[in-house]
Amino acid sequence: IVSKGFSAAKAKLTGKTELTAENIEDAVRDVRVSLLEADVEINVVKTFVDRVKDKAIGKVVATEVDGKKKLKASPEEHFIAICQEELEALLGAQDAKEAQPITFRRPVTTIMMVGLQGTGKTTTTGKLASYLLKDKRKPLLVAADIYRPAAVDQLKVLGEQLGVPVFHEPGVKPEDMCAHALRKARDSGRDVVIFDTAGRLAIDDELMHELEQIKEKSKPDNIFLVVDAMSGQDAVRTAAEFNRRLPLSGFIMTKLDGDARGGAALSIREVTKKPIKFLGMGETLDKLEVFRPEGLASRILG
Amino acid sequence: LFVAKEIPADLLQQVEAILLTSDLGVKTTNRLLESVKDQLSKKELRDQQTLIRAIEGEVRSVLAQAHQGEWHLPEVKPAVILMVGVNGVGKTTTIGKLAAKFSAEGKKVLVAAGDTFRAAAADQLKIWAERAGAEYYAGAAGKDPASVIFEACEKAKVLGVDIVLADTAGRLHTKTNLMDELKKVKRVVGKVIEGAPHEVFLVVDGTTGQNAVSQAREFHEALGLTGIVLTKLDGTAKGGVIVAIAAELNVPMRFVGVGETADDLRRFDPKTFAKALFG
Ligand SMILES: Nc1nc2c(ncn2[C@@H]2O[C@H](COP(=O)(O)OP(=O)(O)OP(=O)(O)O)[C@@H](O)[C@H]2O)c(=O)[nH]1
Ligand SMILES: Nc1nc2c(ncn2[C@@H]2O[C@H](COP(=O)(O)OP(=O)(O)OP(=O)(O)O)[C@@H](O)[C@H]2O)c(=O)[nH]1
Ligand SMILES: [Mg+2]
Ligand SMILES: [Mg+2]
Repeated sequence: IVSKGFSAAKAKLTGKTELTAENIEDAVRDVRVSLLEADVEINVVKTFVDRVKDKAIGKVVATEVDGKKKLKASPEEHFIAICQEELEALLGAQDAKEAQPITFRRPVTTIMMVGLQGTGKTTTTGKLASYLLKDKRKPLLVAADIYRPAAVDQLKVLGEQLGVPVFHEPGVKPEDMCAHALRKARDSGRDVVIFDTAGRLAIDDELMHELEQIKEKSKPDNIFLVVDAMSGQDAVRTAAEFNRRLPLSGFIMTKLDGDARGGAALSIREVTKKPIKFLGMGETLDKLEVFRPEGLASRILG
Repeated sequence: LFVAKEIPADLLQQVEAILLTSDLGVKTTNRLLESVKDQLSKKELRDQQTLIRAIEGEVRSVLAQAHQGEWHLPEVKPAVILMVGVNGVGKTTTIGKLAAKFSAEGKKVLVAAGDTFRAAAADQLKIWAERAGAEYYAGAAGKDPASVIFEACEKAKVLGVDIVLADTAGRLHTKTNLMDELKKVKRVVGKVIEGAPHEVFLVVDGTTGQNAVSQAREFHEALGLTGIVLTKLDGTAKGGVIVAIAAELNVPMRFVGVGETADDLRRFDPKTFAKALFG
């Protein structure tokens, strides 16, 4: 990194330019607008852009053709490239160290799926089961959504499609059902248990308490918040509250097979500091990918 | 963002924050500020209360214009309402609520299980039909949705029902083959019942950000929407993206979902909605 004191004039002579607040001003505004249009939360946009701007100003970059192969890139383009790098780093930083998105434990690993209504928890439970089967594991699914019409049937159908057992006890509270399921897993040689819970609002105190009860009784090794890629500004508030109450191991963003930009991922990551674990890329059970930051970063930046 | 020299910087920032965090989006936020700037005097633009009330009024008028007044069930029998939208937004649950509402008004309702794809979709709808005391029609799993809805409409005529509520599978608007499937459903119902579908309602999740505009645009272009239902407004999201939808497409907002039970449905009211944005 060349010192910030590198003069602009000297830089020009060597085919280089120092990035200044002035020559990247348009790019900064464009990035702000683009991130807002991508549904990144407004305070996160401000923090992120200010931080990248501070990093960028004073950098000396190549902006002139060096006669052979270097393309002429404007200060604006350099700033955008720095944004992409920073965005990737923010989205995926610590996860590179974690080789495995799921924390496993012997003899039984537990995964708890939580989130707002309709985000894709039940479908993703099926997808995780499919992923675990490929990893030579023996999942057991728990239909702990006792409210939604045919929620238990829905999970049972997915279990049948995969040849994976689904545990459900009619008339039993979710926290007890999940605890019984762990016992059942141990007794029947299943090594991963996934709790599918009902969708709920973060402001529904009674239902949030139910999640705390499940966590209390079963101590899950993984708690994943399932978030819809099309979520808007409010995603941050939901994620913060779920994280405050539980806390979360990470989150899974679904429905990325559409054209939603997915900016909520940046907001949630920035505010909770929890990692993105998986991406849902379709309606069928094979459409689950382990999270990689590059694709999502360029999608959010637009 | 919006550069208005007449509005003091901190007030502008405050107002922008309210609009943007409510998911109105950059474009709509700028448009609203632009229009009130023309309506208000220099002095008024510096007063927080006046500025906010003016923007609220502008939001109300954009929504009212698209709203075109109170909605009434089409005067045909049976009236066919097709529910469409992306995955997980609340289509099936909204049909359950509408079935309950119309049944309570003394109408005979038939719900059609047009989602032949998703696990237990037909079972879910059947439970809602039972709760509402509505007739129910489903085909074999995996059957062509257009055929199922066609048969449901034939049954509706035989039974003499007043309203058919046709459920469809959730689908992302970017999937051409799935959008074509919906176009086929629309064509086919028109063959069995004159003028059907009489209503095509797009269901939009209240927590959705700017993608809702893209959803509305594509579904409108493919099918011609006659109304929008905004769900999950019992949460903390404001659903402001419908202001952008109203301004751009002029499709009326018809209902709002405020919970998961049969009673949790309200008629959309532009004034109430605009007020809640700033409340
Ligand atoms: N296109 C697409 N659809 C998805 C994806 N994940 C889930 N879905 C769909 O989203 C809809 C809702 O999925 P569910 O699994 O029922 O969601 P849920 O969170 O369990 O819903 P509740 O239990 O009611 O809160 C279904 O139509 C799924 O097929 C995805 O990655 N892409
Ligand atoms: N809080 C709240 N939840 C709602 C509302 N409307 C629907 N839901 C919930 O959202 C989830 C999804 O509802 P569905 O009716 O299955 O949505 P859908 O659009 O038919 O889903 P797919 O058919 O899978 O695309 C369920 O858990 C519903 O109970 C609402 O107004 N408020
Ligand atoms: Mg579910
Ligand atoms: Mg449905």
